[in-house]
Amino acid sequence: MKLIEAIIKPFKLDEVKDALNEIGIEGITVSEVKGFGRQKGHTELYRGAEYVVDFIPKIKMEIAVSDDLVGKVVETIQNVAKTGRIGDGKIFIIPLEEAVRIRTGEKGSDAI
Amino acid sequence: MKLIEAIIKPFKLDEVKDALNEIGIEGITVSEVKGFGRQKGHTELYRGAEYVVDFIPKIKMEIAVSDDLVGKVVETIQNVAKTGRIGDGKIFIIPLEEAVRIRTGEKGSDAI
Amino acid sequence: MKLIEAIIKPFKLDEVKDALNEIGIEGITVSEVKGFGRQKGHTELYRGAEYVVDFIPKIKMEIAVSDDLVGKVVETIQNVAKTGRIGDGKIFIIPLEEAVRIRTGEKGSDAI
Amino acid sequence: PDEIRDRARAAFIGMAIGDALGATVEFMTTSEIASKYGTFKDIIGGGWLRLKPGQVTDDTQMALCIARAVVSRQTWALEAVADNFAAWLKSRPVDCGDTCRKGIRAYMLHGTLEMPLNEWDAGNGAAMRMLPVALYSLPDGELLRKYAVEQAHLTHNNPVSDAACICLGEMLHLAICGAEKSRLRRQADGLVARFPTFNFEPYRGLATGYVVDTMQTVFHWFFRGRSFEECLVGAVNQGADADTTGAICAMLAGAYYGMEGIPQRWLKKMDKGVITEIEIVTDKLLAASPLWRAF
Ligand SMILES: Nc1ncnc2c1ncn2[C@@H]1O[C@H](COP(=O)(O)OP(=O)(O)O)[C@@H](O)[C@H]1O
Ligand SMILES: Nc1ncnc2c1ncn2[C@@H]1O[C@H](COP(=O)(O)OP(=O)(O)O)[C@@H](O)[C@H]1O
Ligand SMILES: Nc1ncnc2c1ncn2[C@@H]1O[C@H](COP(=O)(O)OP(=O)(O)O)[C@@H](O)[C@H]1O
Ligand SMILES: [Mg+2]
Ligand SMILES: [Mg+2]
Repeated sequence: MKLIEAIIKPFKLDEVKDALNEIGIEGITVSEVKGFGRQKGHTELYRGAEYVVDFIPKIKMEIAVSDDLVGKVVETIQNVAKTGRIGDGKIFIIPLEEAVRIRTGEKGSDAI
Repeated sequence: MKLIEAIIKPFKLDEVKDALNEIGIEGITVSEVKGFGRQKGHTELYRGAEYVVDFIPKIKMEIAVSDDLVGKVVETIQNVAKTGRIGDGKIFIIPLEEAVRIRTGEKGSDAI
Repeated sequence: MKLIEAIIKPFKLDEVKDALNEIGIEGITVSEVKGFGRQKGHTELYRGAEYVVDFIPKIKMEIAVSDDLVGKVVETIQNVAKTGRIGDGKIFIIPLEEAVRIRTGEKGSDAI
Repeated sequence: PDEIRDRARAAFIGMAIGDALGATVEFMTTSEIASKYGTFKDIIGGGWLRLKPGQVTDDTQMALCIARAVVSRQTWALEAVADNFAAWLKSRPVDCGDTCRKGIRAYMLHGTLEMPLNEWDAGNGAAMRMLPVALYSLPDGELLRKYAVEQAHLTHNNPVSDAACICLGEMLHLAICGAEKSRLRRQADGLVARFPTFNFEPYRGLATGYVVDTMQTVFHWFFRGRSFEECLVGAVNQGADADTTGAICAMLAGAYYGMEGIPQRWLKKMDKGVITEIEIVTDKLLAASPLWRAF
C-alpha cells in the first residue's frame, strides 16, 4: 500500500475529487496548507480578499491506496490538477506499511 | 521507528490522548483536517444560506514511536476511537527512518 | 528522496525558511498544527492572545529533498529552530518513493 | 400464472420497502430504537444517510442493476451486470458498502469479473442482490446456483456468502411457486445442517452486515412473523444492518404473502419511480425465465 500525498491549487480540489470518484475512489483526507516555492506569494486574490503574503494557499490531499491503484491515481491527479502554470504542485508517494479501519479493525487493503 | 498517523472523529481526541498518556505516550502532533469517505457531509444552514458542506471535520494525530510500542499504540487508538459507526477513521503506519529532537540534537528513539 | 517533516515553534518559521533558501531549498509546504508533549500548554501568549489550552501551536514544515541534501537540510533546521528550551520540536525523515511535479510531469529529483 | 407474477412483484416491491424502512434505523441498537420510536414501523426516511421517506439505498439499487442487465441482454451477461454496477457507482449513489466498492473498482480498473477468494468477505452485499437472479432463473435450481455464485463473486468470493445466496435463492423459488412455510423452513434447516454457523435457534439478536448474522435475523423473523408486516417490523427493530436485513426478510415475506400482504401505508410512501421500474422489470424477468418460456 502507499500513502499518496498531493499538494494542489485549492480551486482544483473538486475537480480532482470528481475524477477520483470516477475510478471508484472516495476516501480522501484533506488539509489546508501554505505553499512556498517557485510560485511567489505577492498579492493574490483568494476567497475574494487580496493577500500580500509570501505564501500561496494550497490544498493537501492524502489518499491511502493499494499498490495496484497507485499508477492510475497518480495519473488522474496529475492530469486534472495541472494548469501548466507555476504552482500546480506535487505528488508524493510514501510507503504505507499497514492500515487499519478503526470501525471494524480490518487491516491492509480491506482497511482502505 | 514508525510514524503513526490516525484520522479520528474530533470528539474522540481527548479520550485517545488520555489513553495514550496512560501507556506513557505524551508527544503527539495534531491537525484539523477534512474527511471525505463513506460518511457524507450535508447541507447546512449558515447565515440564511444553504451550504453544501460535503466533508466531515476529522482530527489527524501524528505520533512517532519506537518499533516496540507500535502494536500497543495502534491497539489503544483503535479501541478508544471506535464507535462502530461509519466514519470512525483510519490508522496508517509509515516507516520513520530518523528522528531528531531539535532542542538537544538527540536522534532515534531518544528523540521521540 | 526523503520527505523531511519538521515540527517547530511558529516564531521560528521565517528564520528557518531563510536559512533553507540560503542553501538553495525553496519548496516547502507548511501547516499549522497543535503540539502535545513535554512542553505543557497552560497559558501561553500566541499572536497577542493568552491561551489556556492543553496544546501549544506549532508549525509543521514538509520538505521533499533528494538524498544528498538530507544531512544539510536537517542540520540547518536543527541549528536555526533550536532555542534550547522545551518544545523546540522534532525533525522526522520519511522515505519518499516517488515525486511528481504536476505542472510538467517530471519525476524524481527533477520534481522537487 | 397470475399468482406467480403477484408473488414475484411482492418480493421485489417488498425488498424496496424493507430497504427504505430499515434504512432509518441502520446502525442503531435495539435499545436506541426502542427509546426513540418504541416499535419502529413507519417509513419516515432520515437515518444516517438523511434519506427522504420512501427512498431506497444500495440494496435495491444494486438489485435493479442486475435486473436491467439481464433484461436488456435477454441472457445472463456478467459483464453487463458489472457495467451497470460501475455506472451506478459513478453516479454517486447514496451509499455503497466497502466490499462492493472494492469489487466494482477492480472491474472498472482491471476488468476483473471475479474477486479472489477471501475468508473475510462474508458480508451480506451479494445476498442482498439475489432476488433478480432468483426471478430470472425460476424455477431452475442449477441455473440459480450458477448465476448466484457468478454475480456474488463480482464483489464477494466467500463460501459462507455463496451458501447464503444459494439458499436464499432456493427459498425465493419455493415461495414464489407457492410452497408452504414449513417447506421453506426445511430449506433453511438444510443450510444450517451444512453450515452450522447459520443456526438461528436460539436467536442471538445479532443483525450486523456479516452474512451469518444477517441470515439468522432474516430466518428468525421470517419464520416467527405471521404476516409481511410482522416479519419486516421484527427484522428492522433488531437495528444494526437494518436496511439489508429488512430488504432480505421482506423479499422472502413478499414472495410468501404476495401483494395483499403488503401494507398500503408503506407502499404509498415509496418512491414512485422505483416502484414503477420494479413492476416493469419484474414482469420482464419472469417473461425471460425458464418457467415462462416453457409455456
Ligand atoms: N520540495 C518540496 N517539498 C514540499 N513541498 C513542495 C516542494 N516544492 C514545492 N512544494 C509545494 O508545491 C507548491 C508548488 O511549487 P512551486 O515551486 O511553486 O511550483 P511547481 O510545482 O509548478 O514547480 C508549493 O507552493 C509547495 O506547497
Ligand atoms: N483511502 C483513504 N485515504 C486517506 N484517508 C481516508 C481514506 N479513506 C477514508 N479516509 C479518512 O477516514 C475517514 C472515515 O472514512 P469513511 O469511509 O467515512 O468511514 P470508515 O472509516 O468508518 O470506513 C474519512 O472521512 C477520511 O478522512
Ligand atoms: N512522538 C512524537 N510524535 C509526533 N510529534 C511529537 C512527538 N513528540 C513531540 N512531538 C511534537 O513536538 C513538539 C515538542 O515536543 P516537546 O515534548 O514539548 O518538547 P521537546 O521536543 O523540546 O522535547 C510537541 O508539541 C509535538 O508537536
Ligand atoms: Mg443500504
Ligand atoms: Mg445495509
